Amino acid sequence: TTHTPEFLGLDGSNGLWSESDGADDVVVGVLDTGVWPESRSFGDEGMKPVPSHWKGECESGTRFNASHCNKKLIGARFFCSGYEAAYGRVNESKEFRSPRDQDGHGTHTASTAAGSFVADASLQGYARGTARGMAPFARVAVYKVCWQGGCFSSDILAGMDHAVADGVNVLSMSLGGGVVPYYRDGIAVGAFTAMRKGIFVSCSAGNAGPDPMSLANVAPWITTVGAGTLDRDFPASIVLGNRVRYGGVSLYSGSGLPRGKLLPLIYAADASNGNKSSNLCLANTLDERLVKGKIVLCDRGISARVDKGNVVKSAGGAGMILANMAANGEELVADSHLLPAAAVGRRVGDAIRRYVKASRKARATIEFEGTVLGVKPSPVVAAFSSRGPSSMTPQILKPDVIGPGVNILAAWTGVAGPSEMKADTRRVDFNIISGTSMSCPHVSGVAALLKGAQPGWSPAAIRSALMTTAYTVDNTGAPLRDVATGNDSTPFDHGAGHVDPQRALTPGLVYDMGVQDYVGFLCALSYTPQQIRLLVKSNLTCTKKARLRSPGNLNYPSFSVVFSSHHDHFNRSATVVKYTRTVTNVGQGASKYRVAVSAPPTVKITVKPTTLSFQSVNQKRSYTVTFIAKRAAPRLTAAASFGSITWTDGLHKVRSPVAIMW
Amino acid sequence: DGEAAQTYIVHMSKSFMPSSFESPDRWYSSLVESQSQSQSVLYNYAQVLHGFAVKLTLAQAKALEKTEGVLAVHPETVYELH
Repeated sequence: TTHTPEFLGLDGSNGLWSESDGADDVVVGVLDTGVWPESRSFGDEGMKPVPSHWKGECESGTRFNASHCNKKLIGARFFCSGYEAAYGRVNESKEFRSPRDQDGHGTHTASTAAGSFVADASLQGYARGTARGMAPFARVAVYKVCWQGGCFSSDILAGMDHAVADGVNVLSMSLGGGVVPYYRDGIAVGAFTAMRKGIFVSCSAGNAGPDPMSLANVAPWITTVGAGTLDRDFPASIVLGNRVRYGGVSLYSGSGLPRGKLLPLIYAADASNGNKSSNLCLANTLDERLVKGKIVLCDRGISARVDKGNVVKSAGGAGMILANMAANGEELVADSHLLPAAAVGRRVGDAIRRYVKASRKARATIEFEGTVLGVKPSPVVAAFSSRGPSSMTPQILKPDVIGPGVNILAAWTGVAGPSEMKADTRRVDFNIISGTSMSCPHVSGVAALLKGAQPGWSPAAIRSALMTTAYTVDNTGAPLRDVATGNDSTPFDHGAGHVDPQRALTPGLVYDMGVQDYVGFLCALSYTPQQIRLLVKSNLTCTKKARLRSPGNLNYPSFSVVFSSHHDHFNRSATVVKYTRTVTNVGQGASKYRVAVSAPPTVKITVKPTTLSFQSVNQKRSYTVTFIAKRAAPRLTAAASFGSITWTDGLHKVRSPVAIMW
Repeated sequence: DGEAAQTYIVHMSKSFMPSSFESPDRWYSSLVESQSQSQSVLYNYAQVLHGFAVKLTLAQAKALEKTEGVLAVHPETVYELH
């Protein structure tokens, strides 16, 4: 990517960068749509020999053989037996039956995590700069498990099975499904073993925001990554016939609209061929006679944004303005449309809709203004980023963190256009796309750097470092905002906050965990021994010692409290919740930490003890947090309050977000 | 439809493997053959779980679930890119 290293503070040669020694012994496994090996992002110039622990292979198939691998791309496998069992044999004239990436998604995510340096990268001039992954010297191993018909759990499990055996150190998975019990969820089942073997697993949180409880990949042994914006934008101005100018975004790079000339503007709802959904510019809904030569205002929703542009283009439209609805708020996601087009937020969309309605001869033009940096405020939580609380285990706060996931430039396949549509015959080396799929590999790459710098840290320790050092204010100094509402975002939106790689290198304290902790968590969920065995893969019983008092008692770096009007099954009043945590000193030897609590007015939070003293590195100290509801459940059933618990020694700030629900 | 086949993930307990089998893979194959002559194991899993993936009818899956050594038989699910 061309700007996220700077945005994440990874552009210097000190700190995490030098401490990790480039993380060149670290292998990032990416389960996705495969890889385009000819991309310069997978060049291996100057790279050291393949790590000796590596057991992976490069498998042959359609237009792919072992010679496509090198010292950067050290593994490439494909898994299609589950897919073929459902759909029949892969049609090799339409889809590569090999690790080669048809789609572009896998090439994009792999290069984001660990792509090599590529000078002068851009998408047709947009976002120009030197592209690189977050861990540019780490190795990449791709496991193609997603095909045109989806990603089948039998293939995903096979990919994970091989990734573990091959010796990956980090697993990056930008995919997900519905929420099911952990023992039935292939990703959670596979990730448990990976975690047990010391592999850090990061997964995308999903793009089902801003609806609450819309998260995927919520198992506590997985790091769940939401998406935020960068301080980069691709502005386009919409100039109306009344001379009012509005801001939008666009990645359009063609010949543009006639200079200095306003074209007729029509709202798609007024250009229907009889279909009621024409406002959304769905296929076969526009009347060509009404659209031809005009700029068409389309509402966002239902179909892909680029598809709407194609519908307008096919109907003879000269351009498109794509206006957000309430669900997307002011979020501006730029697309590489096939016709001159710009996206605008809801407020601007409403203003343009009003203008069109009020004007008999509505006119407009779009002016494309390239790339700008330094946008404020940023980061902002993306509207599409899935939100907590976790519907599976509300006592575990998810997502864990957010990372850059909006308008991300990274490498692309050689067989698909930047809009990903069949009709798009353009071919580009890099593409700009958005999603939690894009934020996940950022965190995977940062985790690879941390793994390089701190090889002894467990996956839980790495996640803890990422979470407790994450920041919650934007580049204006104000609390992080949610672009869907314009309001401050909450830990249900951003988790612990936005990742801060340099600070994650020196977290001071970590909330460490191992298999036994997770077993205690599963026991607290009242899973049967057989269900636990499906995850843990060994015989275990939930002894009194092993069982946590509640799932929220897991040694997690965040707190999620659920008050209820009932007594819990230990007959304790559920208006008092008590959690214990144990922190491990990973800073300098002797240190003394003091606690600072930020509590919502409705809840009393007490921490005991209030100071933690350490004499040596790796020493552990425990503390207890008591949450007491000051009043009965608020009338609103979805009511939630938020706070934080921060331990400081003057040098480090170890911050845990707190979410409280009734 | 009990006759429509789909892929199942079969979780096994290796401790139940009869000594006559040289490897879990052979054991899994024999279990599948006992349910269906026309189907074969799609994948054997050795790391992330002990077990295999196989395409079966619902009736065959239910019968397999009752076999000694089988911990669970879960229908395959489809995930999507984010």
